[in-house]
Amino acid sequence: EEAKRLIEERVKGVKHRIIVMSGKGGVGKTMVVVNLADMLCIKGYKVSILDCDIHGPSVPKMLGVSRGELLVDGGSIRPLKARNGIEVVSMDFLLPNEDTPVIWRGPLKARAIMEFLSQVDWGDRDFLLVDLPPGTGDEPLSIVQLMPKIDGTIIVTIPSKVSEHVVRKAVSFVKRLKLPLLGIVENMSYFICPKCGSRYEIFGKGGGGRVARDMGTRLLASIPLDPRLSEACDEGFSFLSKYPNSDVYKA
Amino acid sequence: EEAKRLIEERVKGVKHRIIVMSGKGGVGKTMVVVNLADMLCIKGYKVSILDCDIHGPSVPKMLGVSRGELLVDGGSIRPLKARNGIEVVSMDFLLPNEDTPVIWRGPLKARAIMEFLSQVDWGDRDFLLVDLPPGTGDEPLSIVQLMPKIDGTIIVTIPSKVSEHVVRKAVSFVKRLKLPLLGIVENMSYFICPKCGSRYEIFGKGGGGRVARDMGTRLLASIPLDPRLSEACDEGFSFLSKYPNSDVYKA
Ligand SMILES: Nc1ncnc2c1ncn2[C@@H]1O[C@H](COP(=O)(O)OP(=O)(O)O)[C@@H](O)[C@H]1O
Ligand SMILES: Nc1ncnc2c1ncn2[C@@H]1O[C@H](COP(=O)(O)OP(=O)(O)O)[C@@H](O)[C@H]1O
Ligand SMILES: [Zn+2]
Repeated sequence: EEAKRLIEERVKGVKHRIIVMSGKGGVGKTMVVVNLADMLCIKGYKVSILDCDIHGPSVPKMLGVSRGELLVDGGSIRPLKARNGIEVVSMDFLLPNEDTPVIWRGPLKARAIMEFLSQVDWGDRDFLLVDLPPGTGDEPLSIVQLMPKIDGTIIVTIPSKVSEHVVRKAVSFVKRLKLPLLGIVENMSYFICPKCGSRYEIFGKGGGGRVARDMGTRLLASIPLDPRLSEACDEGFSFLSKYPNSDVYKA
Repeated sequence: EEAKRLIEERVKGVKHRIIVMSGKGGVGKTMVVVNLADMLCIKGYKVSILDCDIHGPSVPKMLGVSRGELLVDGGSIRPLKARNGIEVVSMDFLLPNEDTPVIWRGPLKARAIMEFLSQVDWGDRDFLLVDLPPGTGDEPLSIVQLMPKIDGTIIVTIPSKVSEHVVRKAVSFVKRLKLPLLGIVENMSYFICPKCGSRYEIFGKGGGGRVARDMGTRLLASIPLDPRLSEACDEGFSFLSKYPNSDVYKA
């Protein structure tokens, strides 16, 4: 297909293409993508992010560049440059304001993803991180069918059995479509009371470990609940730069 | 259309039809639907739930009836009876096991929702609660276009600005499609350390109130983070029956 050839041309300068998905919403996929990007930049890599959450794009908000603009230059779309040189493409940049809903059915969403991949000049980058919305529908399918050579998939969950019940389906999706699976990140694993030091597993225990063990992959990290992390995401600053010695960073 | 007439016939015995949505995933929509159903049953109402999360159906898990079966009786599908007489229809009942992903694009999902509405014998009920997945795409659009007379919409969020940024879009969706909006439920509003009593706003503060104020609707409740609630959802028992005096119940 004509589009696939064009996409190959556009992404050929990207060394590693990593997909972050979950199946379940609100588990911290976007937080993981943004913090992973920060970490890779600190190590000197050039990183781009494609925000594929058409209905709820929040990568720009977490990078502090919400409501930014994509420039068009001679037939190509230029990603927006955020902190640490991270380049971003997101539906958020195409909406007139924060209240505007994207009321699209599957075919329009699939087309938007095709446009992002084929019209953007991705340039020479070490990493392209793709943030996928919840579910195993149009958005992940379009990415898997259109993106040549995917190097790895990271699946994010919280410890609860409810989340595990949905995230297992995403792992099966990855296996059926023969994508390389890097592992599972468990987020919101525990909360330590800053005052008395008690530890609470608010969302239960062990969901990430069970999925990793049963589905034959690795548990890459367990990230604690941390109000400072939520604040960093809300205010658009880098958590890792502000709190380099925290539990979250070590994960 | 033929289907709409059939649907009208099927749902005519349902007095009140309530939609619960959010736009953002993982904020507690399903938990709210299940607990609302429990509460209505305790008051003596007959309640049914339609789980419209095709990719991540978790209503049956929270009711302790995951992997149940829908019976077909003379051309109609019979909902499954769970605790308190709650009747449930969910994609979860159609999957061979918990690992099976539903890898469908928009048109197939829209068709599944049409089948749920038109093939199920909903019977005489006081309430039908519809649990919608994240986003403003195929599933909510199909429900709004196919379901005659929607009586109210409840929108669930957590306090974070990131969630607020996405949930505002869902409120605009509801307004554009002229649905009656009952209000906003803010979930995971705070956590109180059981040991020392300190209060933590892990996901920030005020997102639900800001959305309600700016979009001209009411904040219906603020529900705290409670490990016992997560456990009730994971194990499929009724939180309200086990802990009738908790903060969560009062909300
Ligand atoms: N470990 C954590 N501690 C505190 N807040 C978190 C943590 N991980 C994520 N969050 C917050 O939880 C919400 C959901 O995270 P998000 O990354 O948007 O999830 P997803 O992309 O899976 O929908 C956001 O408000 C985010 O700031
Ligand atoms: N107030 C709360 N306290 C503790 N756990 C909660 C609370 N609300 C929801 N949960 C848990 O958080 C996870 C997400 O909730 P869920 O209802 O599945 O969200 P959604 O339907 O919006 O995706 C589930 O594991 C659920 O048990
Ligand atoms: Zn404490």
